Amino acid sequence: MNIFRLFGDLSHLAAIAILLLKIWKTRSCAGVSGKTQLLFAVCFITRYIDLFLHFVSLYNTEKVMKLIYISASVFTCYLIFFKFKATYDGNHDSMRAEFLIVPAAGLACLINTKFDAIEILWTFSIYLEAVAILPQLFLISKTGEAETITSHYLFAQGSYRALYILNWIYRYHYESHVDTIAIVAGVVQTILYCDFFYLYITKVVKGQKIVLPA
Amino acid sequence: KLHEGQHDEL
Repeated sequence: MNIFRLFGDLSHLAAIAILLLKIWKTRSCAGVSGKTQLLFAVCFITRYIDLFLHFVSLYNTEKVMKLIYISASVFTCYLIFFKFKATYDGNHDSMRAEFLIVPAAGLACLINTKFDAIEILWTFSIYLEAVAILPQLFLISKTGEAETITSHYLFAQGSYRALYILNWIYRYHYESHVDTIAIVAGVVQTILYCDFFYLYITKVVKGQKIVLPA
Repeated sequence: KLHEGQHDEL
């Protein structure tokens, strides 16, 4: 474990917590893409499937973190699609998730480190995570604005994989560890946030709201 | 060194 990966995981936890708090406190999921949250839930379940297969006692933080990610993302989907369904902005959350899932699944079958079920699921989860935020960014571009709390959520969510890139540089240099598939997908994922990062740093930090087109 | 395909990150 290194400082970049530690802060990356903390940033990821923060993002999940910020979104849960926003929906729970405001009792509304306006401005939140339910599709992105569904895709994240699929990512966690397919990536941490080992938790369900050979359940090992919760002997380390990693197992606990995996369970937190899975349960928090499923609970977020429950809040969006059931509890606060009336506030779900289905009209603007209109990006076709199939256009993200099918290519990720196809690519996972073509480019992977080992052609076995667990590895293909892990690879699918990595590819899907890289594009899972697109419905959320699409929704913001359709509504033309983002609530400040949602901007903080997006900043934490984007920072997590950006920090993981630093972690991969660190591990390459000190541990000669390379996980090419995760690195390439992580770079693509972070690039997708660049536009938002620019708006966040030039606007939200100064107390303004993000309004599109900028 | 991790054996092939083992991923030790979240």
